[in-house]
Parts: sequence; structure tokens; C-alpha cells
Amino acid sequence: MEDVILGVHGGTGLDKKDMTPELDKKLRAGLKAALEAGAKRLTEAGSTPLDGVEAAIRVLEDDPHFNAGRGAVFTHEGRNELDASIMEGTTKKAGAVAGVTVIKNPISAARAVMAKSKHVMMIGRGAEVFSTQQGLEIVDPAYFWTEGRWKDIQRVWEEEKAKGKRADIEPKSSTYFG
Amino acid sequence: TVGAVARNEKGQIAAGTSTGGMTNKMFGRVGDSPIIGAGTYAEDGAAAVSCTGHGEYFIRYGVSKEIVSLVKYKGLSIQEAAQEVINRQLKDAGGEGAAIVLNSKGQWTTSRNTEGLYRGWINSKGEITVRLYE
Repeated sequence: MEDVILGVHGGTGLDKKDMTPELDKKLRAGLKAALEAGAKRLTEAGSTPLDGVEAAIRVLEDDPHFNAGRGAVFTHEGRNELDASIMEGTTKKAGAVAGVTVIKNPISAARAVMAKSKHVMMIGRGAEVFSTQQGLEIVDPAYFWTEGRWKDIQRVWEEEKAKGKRADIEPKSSTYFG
Repeated sequence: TVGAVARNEKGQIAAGTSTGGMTNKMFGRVGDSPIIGAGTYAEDGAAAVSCTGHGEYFIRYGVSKEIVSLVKYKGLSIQEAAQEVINRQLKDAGGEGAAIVLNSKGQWTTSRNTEGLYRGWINSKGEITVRLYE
């Protein structure tokens, strides 16, 4: 494929047999919206590839059908812990955040770490405090709750309860990655 | 997991990845998405890469940097490099996942060893293509 200016992915997703026409439509719409937002930002005067990447990913983070931001899966403890990173190829500057729970758009936090700190990665509370100081949007952890993901973790808990032990951490299929 | 790769008319490129991780992960578990060289990497002249999949494998195999290194040092095309890493090294090790790759010339490829990969791309004419399993 030639002449591409922006590409996105939304994970490896469900097994095909589990896909519904309704979800298929929503996923395609989400990817298209991300491409449009990223390309629009990318082609504005003075923009950089980083701008396009951030704009596209923010759309996917805000879409509850993808495992990032609002559609994030749950931990064993029933929380949403988010990770993100960004890197630009000219100077090889990079930024990342891990284990954050209240930052609405972790990709913007990763970019802030890259651009506004002397570090590459921040985790947990430190990343959240830094993001707050940088003026990024902070949300209640409940913002990331979605019914489908909640049902997923409940199924795991029920399986563990039935077996009397913690479920195997090894994923059984790509559905675990959202 | 979601991700993006982009380039401008100067051939500058960038990559990013964001995720909620894997269902039932342990408190404090970190996957490959925030690890530079595992889930995300970009280098002008070589490639920009964003990955998705079973993070523990992507960390151990340094997947995104490995793809870039094969392009940079071995002269492989981005298609060859992505296939080598995702569908040989990673697959042989039992790691499931995928990568999207874009280079400074606007060449784009994806590689996966899973049934699906939700993905899309847009060219300089504004033409959009979206694929899930096909």
C-alpha cells in the first residue's frame, strides 16, 4: 500500500464468529472517525505526525467499543488501569504513562510526558498528578466503566469462584485483549 | 488496544498506542503498549510501528523495535520485517498479536497472527479504507 498518511488499529478483537452486524458497523464507524480526525489534524498548517497520531487515538479512546480509554477492560480487582505511549521518529523523543486511572485520554498524557518533562515514562499517581498539572482532562474512574467489559470480568470471577482459584492469567483467545 | 502511525510530506513519522490492557490482569500489571520498543516505536527513514496483542510476548521480543531494526539494518521491506516478527518469531513463541507499520515513503502494511485486526488507513487523497477480518 502506497501514499498512506495515517493508519490506525483498534486491536485484534473478537473471534469472527462472535461478531454481530451491529458491532461491526460501530467498529468501522469508529475507525473511520479516528482516521478523519487524525488526517484533519495532520493536514493543518504547522501540524506534525504526532498531532495526527494523538488526534486519531483520542477518538478511539473516547469510543467505548475499543479497549482503550472509555472502553478499557477490567483488572482482576475490577478497576480500569490504562497505559499509553507515543514516539516521533525524527528526534526519537518518546513519552509514556502506565497504570493510570483518572486521565480521560492517556495518549495526551504520554505526549505531555514526552514534551513537558525530562522523562520518558511516568506511572500511577505520579503520572496522574503530572497530567493534572499540565491541564489534561481528569475524570472519575467510573467514566471508564462499560457494561460489556463489566460482564466480561464478572464471567471471570464466576469461573474463579467455581474453580476455587484464580483464573489462568494466560489469555484463552484474542478476546482478552479487547 | 488502539494505535496510530502517521507521516507528513517531509517523511517525518510518528507512532502511538493506548490500551486498557488485558481482561483480569493483575493490579499493577503493565503490558507492551507503554513500553517504547515493545508496543510502540518510530524512526524516520525506517518505520513507525504500533502493536496490539499479548503484551508479555511483545515486551520480551521487543516487537516494534525489532521490526524497525530489520528494516534499518537488514534492508527488509516493511512487509517482510513485519511478517518475520509477527508471523515467525512471535508466532513460533506462542505470542498472539499484530502490528501496523508505516514508513517515511507512505508505504503501509499490517501483519497479524490472529483472526482479526481492526484497522484502517487514509491516503493523501483522503481515501479511507477500513478492515476488520478481511
